[in-house]
Amino acid sequence: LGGGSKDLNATLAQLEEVLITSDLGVDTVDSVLADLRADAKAARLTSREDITTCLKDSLVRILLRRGGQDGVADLAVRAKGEGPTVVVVIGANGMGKTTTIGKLATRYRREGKTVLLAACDTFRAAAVAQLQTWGERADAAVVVPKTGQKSAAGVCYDAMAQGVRDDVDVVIVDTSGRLHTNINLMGELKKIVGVVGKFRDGSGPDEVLLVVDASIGRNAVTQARTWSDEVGVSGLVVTKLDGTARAGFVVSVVDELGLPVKLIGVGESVDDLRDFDPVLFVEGLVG
Amino acid sequence: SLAEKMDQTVRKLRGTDKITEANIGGALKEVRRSMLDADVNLRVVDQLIADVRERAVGSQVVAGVEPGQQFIKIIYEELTRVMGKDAAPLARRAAGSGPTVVLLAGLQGAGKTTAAAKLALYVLLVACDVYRPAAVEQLQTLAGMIDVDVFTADLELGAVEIARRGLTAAEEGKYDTVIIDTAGRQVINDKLMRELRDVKAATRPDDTLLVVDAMTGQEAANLTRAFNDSVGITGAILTKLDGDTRGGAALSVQSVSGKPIKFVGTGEKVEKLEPFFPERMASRILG
Ligand SMILES: Nc1nc2c(ncn2[C@@H]2O[C@H](COP(=O)(O)OP(=O)(O)OP(=O)(O)O)[C@@H](O)[C@H]2O)c(=O)[nH]1
Ligand SMILES: Nc1nc2c(ncn2[C@@H]2O[C@H](COP(=O)(O)OP(=O)(O)OP(=O)(O)O)[C@@H](O)[C@H]2O)c(=O)[nH]1
Ligand SMILES: [Mg+2]
Ligand SMILES: [Mg+2]
Repeated sequence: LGGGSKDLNATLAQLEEVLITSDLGVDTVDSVLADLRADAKAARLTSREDITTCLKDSLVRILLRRGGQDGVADLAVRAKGEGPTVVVVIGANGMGKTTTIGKLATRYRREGKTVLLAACDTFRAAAVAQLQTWGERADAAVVVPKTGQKSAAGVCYDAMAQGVRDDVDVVIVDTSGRLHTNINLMGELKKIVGVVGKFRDGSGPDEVLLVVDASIGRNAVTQARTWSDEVGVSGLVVTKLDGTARAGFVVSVVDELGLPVKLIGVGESVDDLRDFDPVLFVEGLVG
Repeated sequence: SLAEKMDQTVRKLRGTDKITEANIGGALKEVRRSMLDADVNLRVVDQLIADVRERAVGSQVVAGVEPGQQFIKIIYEELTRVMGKDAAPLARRAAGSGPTVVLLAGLQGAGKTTAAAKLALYVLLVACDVYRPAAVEQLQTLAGMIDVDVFTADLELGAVEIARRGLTAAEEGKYDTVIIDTAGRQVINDKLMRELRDVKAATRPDDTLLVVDAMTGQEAANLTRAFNDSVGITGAILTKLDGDTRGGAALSVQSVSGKPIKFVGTGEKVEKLEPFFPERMASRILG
């Protein structure tokens, strides 16, 4: 096992189990534990406590170094007079996009900002009605598809036009769930993002947030990589962290792709949205 | 693919007449890594590896069979053994003994409401999600597409009372099957787990199906155990298999509960439901 005391090996074996069952993935676990073995030997750490603390510190360092300034990855804000800040929310089916938008809209409203929601899921049953309910809860206007309007990009266009005309502070775009393997839906998303660019001399949305459920396994890394390559992702939202899942994929995504985690969802109510805290997160991961 | 990674093993085994721990040790490690990468739960993987080792080590290399191929065949057989030999059908009550009742349960966003519509034949759907915005409307819209009836009642009555009344309506309306859609819930939410037990007690389902997202990581084993211990399941539906996730969650679900996956979801449209085929899933997981 690369040399080291019996205690070190026993502790590393236990930690390997903890990290694997937290969904860090074998490759990430191997590299993290290799570094931990080296650090522990260099610092002559032998107790399980000290070695675990060393692990947590190094995981937090990864999340801070790769995940944004001081680990506090704020949401982008457009300068005054430059039109609305635009946040496009994407992700696989059922991850929590629509609910996160409801919570985020409420947060912006509490900061005194005006918010417009774009209901660009023109496919799924009752998707628009769901977003409208959240719009009412958050006190945000909602632009919905016109009767028979199937084009998600078309709805986005209408929302941007209204947002610019009414000088709204923030436009949040809800999109339908989509798997990164669906080429047609990927094309649809690129169109939506392109529409935003039409209203601001070609520059894209201020945020493209990829929403991922905490219980997802290694596929989360593939999703992040694919969407990042295809449309550009500015940050991650990890939802359902109020459950037992620990979202270990975050470590791989942040380390390998340098994507910051901006927000976390911890429940189904309007207040269940928090900023990402790397220290608390690692505490939950390693225990 | 795993088969390619096993080339080393195959070369080692060529010219030998017995599979020993020495000559398959490396291969077993490779299989373990691959299954963890496919999101199979750690404990389930370790049990599988132990079973494979027991069968393979000491076994004579069959004349005329490539030893590496024989080894892969053992892995594949152990996998399918866990996943059941044949497709398992939906429970069906004898004619004249009232409607067959199917209860759907699972985490948030797994695909329960969509699955309810997919399972519909001569069915009454009962809308028992009293929490999610527009949940009832979603089920009604899906049902409307396939001309199936939905029983709804005032949300204030609560899930248990709605389920009870839905069952009465089914008996009076001579429906031959009732499918009960419930709200997504986390296993550590005691109040909601109790609600689910109460819905089950009130409706005595012939099938209680756990709906699980195929992308679920290590947590698949925990959530299955929790739902099975707390409520009792008779089978599962694995959704979103139209993506590129390998779906190791399938193995975890079946291994932990001892119950079969009965159906798989292969898309968002209502016709995208197929019976579960163990061998197909085994190949997919092994990659
Ligand atoms: N427990 C918990 N549930 C959540 C959280 N975020 C969302 N949900 C629930 O997850 C389910 C799916 O949420 P949606 O907002 O509809 O997800 P979506 O990504 O918009 O889904 P699609 O549009 O169908 O792809 C709902 O039942 C939400 O209430 C969270 O942080 N914790
Ligand atoms: N690609 C794909 N999407 C699916 C499949 N099954 C369901 N979905 C989608 O997954 C999302 C969640 O489905 P729902 O039926 O709302 O899930 P749910 O379990 O009822 O969610 P809650 O009631 O909020 O707990 C929707 O966007 C569905 O269209 C599937 O097999 N493949
Ligand atoms: Mg949505
Ligand atoms: Mg539902």
